[in-house]
Amino acid sequence: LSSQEYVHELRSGITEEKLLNCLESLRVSLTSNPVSWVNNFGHEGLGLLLDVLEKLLDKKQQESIDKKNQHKLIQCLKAFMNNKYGLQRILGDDRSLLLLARAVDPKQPNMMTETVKILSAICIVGEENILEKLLGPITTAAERNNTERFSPIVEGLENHEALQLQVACMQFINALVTSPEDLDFRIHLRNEFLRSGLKKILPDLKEKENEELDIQLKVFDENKEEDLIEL
Amino acid sequence: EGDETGVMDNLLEALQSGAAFRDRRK
Repeated sequence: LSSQEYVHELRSGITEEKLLNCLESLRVSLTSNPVSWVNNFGHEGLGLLLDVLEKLLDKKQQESIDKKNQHKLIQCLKAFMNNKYGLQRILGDDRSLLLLARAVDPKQPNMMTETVKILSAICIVGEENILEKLLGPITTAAERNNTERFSPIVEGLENHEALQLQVACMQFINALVTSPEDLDFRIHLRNEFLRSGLKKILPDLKEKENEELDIQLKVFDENKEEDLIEL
Repeated sequence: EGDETGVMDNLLEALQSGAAFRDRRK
C-alpha cells in the first residue's frame, strides 16, 4: 500500500482483525520505506494513529483483539519515530506523549516494555524541557487511574515473569532520574521512586544476576552515590 | 537519508549498554 492508502484505511474506521492486519502491514512499511515515505504518511497518518490509540485506550471493556491492536499501534509509533522527522513530530505533539504515558499498563507487559523503552529514549534525546513535557503526561495518566505517578513503573519491576519489562523499567528510572541538571530535583525523583516501592524491590532485582538488569542497577547505584557526594 | 534513520534504535542501544548514562555524566 502507498502511504496515502494507509491514511485512507485508518480514516475509514476499520476495527478488530482488519485493523490489526493494517497496522502490522503499516509497521513493516514504516520500518522498510525511506524517510520521505514516513514523512508523507505522517502528515495525516500520525493524527489518525493517535485517534485509534485513544479510542482503544478509552474503551472500558478491553477485548483481546483491542489489546493486540494497542500493542501494534505502539510498535507503529516506535517505527514512525525511528528518524528525526518522526521523532520531532511525536515530541511536538502533547497528545502523543499523553497516550504513550497512558499505554504504560502493567497488565499488558509486552506493550508496556516497548512503551517504557520509547519514553526512556525520549528522556535522553536532548530536547529542551523534555522532563517537564514527559512528567506532565505521566502525572495526568496516573491521576486518571487514581495511582501515584510512578506506581505503574514499580509494578512493572515487580513482575518477575517479565525480565525484559524489569530491564526496561530500570532503564526508564535511570533515564528520568539522571535527566535534571538540578541536584535537588534528581534526588527528589529518585526518592519518589524509592518511596513508591523501588526500595523494597531492589534486593530481589540484584539477586536475579541478569547482565542487562545488572547494568541498569549499577547505573542507578553509581548515580545515587555521585549525587550523595555532590550533596 | 542514512543519517536520519535509526534514531530510536541508537538511543535504545545506548540505554541498554549504559553508554547513554556515562555520556550524560560527562
